[in-house]
Amino acid sequence: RSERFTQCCNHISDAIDGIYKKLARNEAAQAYLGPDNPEEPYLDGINYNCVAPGKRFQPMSNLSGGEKTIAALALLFSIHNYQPAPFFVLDEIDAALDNTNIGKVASYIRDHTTNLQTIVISLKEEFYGHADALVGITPGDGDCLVSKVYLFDLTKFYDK
Amino acid sequence: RSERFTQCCNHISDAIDGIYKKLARNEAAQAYLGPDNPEEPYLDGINYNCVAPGKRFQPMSNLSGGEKTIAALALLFSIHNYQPAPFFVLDEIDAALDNTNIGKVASYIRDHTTNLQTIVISLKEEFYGHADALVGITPGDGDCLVSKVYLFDLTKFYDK
Amino acid sequence: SFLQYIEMENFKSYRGHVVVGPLKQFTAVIGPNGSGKSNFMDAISFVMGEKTTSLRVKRLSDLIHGSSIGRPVARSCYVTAKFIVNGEYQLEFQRSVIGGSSEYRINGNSVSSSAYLARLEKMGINVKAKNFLVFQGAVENIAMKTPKERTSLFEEIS
Amino acid sequence: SFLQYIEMENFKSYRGHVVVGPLKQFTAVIGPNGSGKSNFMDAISFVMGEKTTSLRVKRLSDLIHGSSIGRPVARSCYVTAKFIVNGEYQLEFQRSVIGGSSEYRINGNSVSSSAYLARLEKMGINVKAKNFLVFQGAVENIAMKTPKERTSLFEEIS
Ligand SMILES: Nc1ncnc2c1ncn2[C@@H]1O[C@H](COP(=O)(O)OP(=O)(O)OP(=O)(O)O)[C@@H](O)[C@H]1O
Ligand SMILES: Nc1ncnc2c1ncn2[C@@H]1O[C@H](COP(=O)(O)OP(=O)(O)OP(=O)(O)O)[C@@H](O)[C@H]1O
Ligand SMILES: [Mg+2]
Ligand SMILES: [Mg+2]
Repeated sequence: RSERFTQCCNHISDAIDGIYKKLARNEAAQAYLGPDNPEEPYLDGINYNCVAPGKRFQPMSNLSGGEKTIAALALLFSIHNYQPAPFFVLDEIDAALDNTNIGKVASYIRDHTTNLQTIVISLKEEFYGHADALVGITPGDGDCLVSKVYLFDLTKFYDK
Repeated sequence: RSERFTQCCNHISDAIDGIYKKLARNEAAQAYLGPDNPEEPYLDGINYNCVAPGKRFQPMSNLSGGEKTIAALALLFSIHNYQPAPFFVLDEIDAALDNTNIGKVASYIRDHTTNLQTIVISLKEEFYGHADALVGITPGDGDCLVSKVYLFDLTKFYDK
Repeated sequence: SFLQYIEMENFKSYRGHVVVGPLKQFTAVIGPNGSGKSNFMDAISFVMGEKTTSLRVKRLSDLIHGSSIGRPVARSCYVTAKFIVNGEYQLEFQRSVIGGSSEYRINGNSVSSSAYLARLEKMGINVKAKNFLVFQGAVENIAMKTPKERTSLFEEIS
Repeated sequence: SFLQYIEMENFKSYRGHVVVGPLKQFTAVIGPNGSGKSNFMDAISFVMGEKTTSLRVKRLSDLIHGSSIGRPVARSCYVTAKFIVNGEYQLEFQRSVIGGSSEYRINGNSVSSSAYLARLEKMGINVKAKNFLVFQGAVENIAMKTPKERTSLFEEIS
């Protein structure tokens, strides 16, 4: 049991720096993940620290809203690297991201996630414009909300 | 003391329905604010309920992210109506709003807040495009983050 | 495996029988505020075994269409997830609310909840691992967990 | 009264002496992630009397430029808010961090914190009333307070 835990921990901490660099598209970005107590990792906590591109090492609580979102996605994709779920559902993860970071996240999803299917909910064209298909949901008539669903296959419209 | 409380409560509950209708630009929108215990309001809680346009009365926890943001702004502007602060600072309040609701909030700020100065932080052109002036902040060089500030007076560019 | 279709029957704001799909490698769900986008995510989370508090309701019966205004249109609702496995055969998971409790089916055969969840886990789907569903407003918290919380997350995954 | 300028001296990511303004009736602050927009809001909140936990720091000295990487550039920092009242005269509020504590000035004269906050309250500015500052990510919570929380909010306002 503790062997599997250590293996999981090592796998994710090896992967996370590379994933964070790819997500931020910047070799200067750094991510560290490791146990407080390397002898017996499952007894203590696991620390996570990101150094945003162009910045220096500081506590995670100093990060801005957008920087925290990128750090969170790096961790999520690193966990997937160890234990791949077949699909992700991400509800408005782009809310705190500026357009540059939205572009980076969208191209990471497109280029670096081969065995992963992604379903995102988004209000921003800069994000959902990268999708293969759009599921449009609109409110229909009724006493209470009735959701109507439309499907657009975008792969028909542009040559990928 | 309790007299002032009751007066405050009555003032805000009288104002909130009208403000919510103006914010949602829809006469079907309804907002209710009132004490649990009308005899002695300060002893109990104060209930707040919104009926989003096109919907029926339901608990506030059923509202979607965007609907909650509009309900929150209606309350904020109603409190201002009773006890006006000279200015507001709103940090990315548009994060959960779709473009239609962003337009509604921006025009409410422009048209209905005479004695209120508003400073918003936003990533969305659909929102900051309505401002009189833009304060642009960019990261400069340095060991740690150094914020550089630029100012654009937009009133010079378009006829209001 | 690949999630191809989600079918809903009287689930939250989806009235009657509604089929969403075929889904692609990268699918985006769009629409105005309050139209039912997060309800669609609740449908996927529900059929993957998520508990009611993560679905923004207090009781399972609140998931039935119309119960938000106290007038449920039916006594039950269900969601079916249709997967294609290795490009060949279809694998269907169905979870329904009947009366006040859940029923589970795999390819139409009724199974226990533990068999259902075990079969999902074999595909890498484990809602307790919180490694594939990111709910609205929750993304930043993933990075801000305490070291102890992270340890228990890794324990669940390994 | 109208907030015309915010002046900062070594406050958070603002190095040296930085003046922002003139501000207008409707001013928007824009810029990339992590550039210092919320730090600007922290400057306004700080000079209006907000406590350190709402400014995302543990100690007042963390507000000094450079302390985020353990290398503060100075022993103090300050923020000045310059108002125009009734279109005529200027009213300046200044709050600074010197050593580990705050100092307060109105129009250049040193005052106690209670005199400072009382003068702000006369203008309708009361940070305890939470009625004019909405921090990043906090807007939805305003509508979702419990009835009891709403009562204490109204008590503070009235
Ligand atoms: N059982 C139900 N039957 C019918 N409607 C329901 C039911 N449960 C919730 N709803 C409705 O669903 C709406 C919320 O939908 P949802 O949260 O999916 O919106 P959304 O599209 O995600 O919006 P946003 O973009 O603001 O996040 C509520 O207004 C509520 O009335
Ligand atoms: N005392 C300080 N000195 C220098 N830099 C600091 C100090 N305190 C915080 N910072 C920096 O400020 C940055 C955060 O800035 P801020 O939260 O204002 O970003 P933002 O523009 O609001 O971004 P977002 O759009 O993502 O919300 C951090 O990266 C941190 O390094
Ligand atoms: Mg939603
Ligand atoms: Mg910010």
